[in-house]
Amino acid sequence: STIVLVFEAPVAENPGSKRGFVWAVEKGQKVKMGQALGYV
Amino acid sequence: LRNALKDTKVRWYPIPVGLGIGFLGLVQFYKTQAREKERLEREAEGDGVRPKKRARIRPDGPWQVQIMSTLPLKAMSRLWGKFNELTIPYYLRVPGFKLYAFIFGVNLDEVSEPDLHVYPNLSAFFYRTLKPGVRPLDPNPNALLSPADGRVLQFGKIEGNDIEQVKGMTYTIDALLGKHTPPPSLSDKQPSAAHQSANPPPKQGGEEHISKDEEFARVNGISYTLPNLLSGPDKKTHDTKTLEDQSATPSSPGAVSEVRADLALGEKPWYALLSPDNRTALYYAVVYLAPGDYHRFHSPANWVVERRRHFAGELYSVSPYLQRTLPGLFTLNERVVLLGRWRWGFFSFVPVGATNVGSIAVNFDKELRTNSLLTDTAADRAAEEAAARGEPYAGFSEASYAAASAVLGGYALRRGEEMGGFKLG
Repeated sequence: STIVLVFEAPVAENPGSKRGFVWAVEKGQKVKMGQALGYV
Repeated sequence: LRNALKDTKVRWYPIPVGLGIGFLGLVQFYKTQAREKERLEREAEGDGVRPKKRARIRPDGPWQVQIMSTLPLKAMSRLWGKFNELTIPYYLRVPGFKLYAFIFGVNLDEVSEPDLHVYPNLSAFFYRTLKPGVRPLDPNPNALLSPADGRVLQFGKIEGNDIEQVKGMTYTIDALLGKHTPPPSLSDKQPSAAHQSANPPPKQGGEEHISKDEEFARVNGISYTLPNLLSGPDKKTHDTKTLEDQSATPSSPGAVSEVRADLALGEKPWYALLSPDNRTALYYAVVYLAPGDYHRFHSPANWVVERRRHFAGELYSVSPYLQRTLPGLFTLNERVVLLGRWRWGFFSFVPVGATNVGSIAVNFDKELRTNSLLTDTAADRAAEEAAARGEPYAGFSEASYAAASAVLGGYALRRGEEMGGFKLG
């Protein structure tokens, strides 16, 4: 089975800036429920 | 030849069973091919009584995909579900489930029920719950949480209408979510009885009573409408025809009301949702749940789900191999699209079914039935009716949760809250 999330989030103004949505996972990474996929 | 036939002694030899089964399989495959071809030809001409049926979606791809597309996947899924609902003899349960756990890597220490005898069949074991505390939520309130155990297959930003081309995975957001139609605004219906009991009206004398929903909306920065606006002069009513069809207020907060989705209302591209100053963008993530994973899913954030769209599609396998091989796989499979909003704007959650895990359960939506003959026939009937009216069929049936909360216009979900899950068959 699969779950797809599609959502609106703020854009990081420039690479490395703290504001905006930043991913916290890698492709193919195993995750557990409740683990962060990214941060706004 | 007559003498040979008459005089030759008849002797029987056993043939390998596999050969027999292979032969029967081939005969059956040939018959289904012929029958399918004949049916499609008949549909293409239309039988004169009913309008031409919409051509069944035929995915292209390598020969494995062609073969899969001829298989009765939904029927197989239902059969698989029925098989897994057979009660396992009591003493076989523990060794059976331990074998399953060994093969698929299930961590039995995390299962909430220590005595595996409790699970009467594999279907019940598959939908197991976990011990409290074994899945701590990320402490950062700004974190978007993984909705389930699994593997992140893809993630990224959505440019325009196309979801980013990632290793052969191409599909448009319209195909996945259905066309964007304006969400139902807060209706002028009276809040449901259950809602009123949960949220007593403000006390007289100026003492303001903040209902749970208002509290939830305020704390999480989610738009909402104050209850007294519902009866005040500047009450906002939505003037779309479909919504006016909602004649009766459902009796329980979780109940849904059917809206006719095949009326395309005010469609706009999804990226029209974004703030004009480009300060927000649409993102997506795909999490694949392997057979041994915990198969209940939870809310990744605090959000309000306003409506759901049920696409009664096919049930191709969603294994990583097929995801790589079959572009647009998710737009073909049965799925439930939950649409809503969170602090930063639009939010959607799409569980996608597969052959071995066909049913999707949503806890707060008792009326939703997936992978069932009923929904298939309903979908076909809706398609035919739309075709008869000469209107496009949107491909899904939509239901609104606006009645769940008059203030939020939908159902409030808190981060980490269990939303439902995938069931076998």
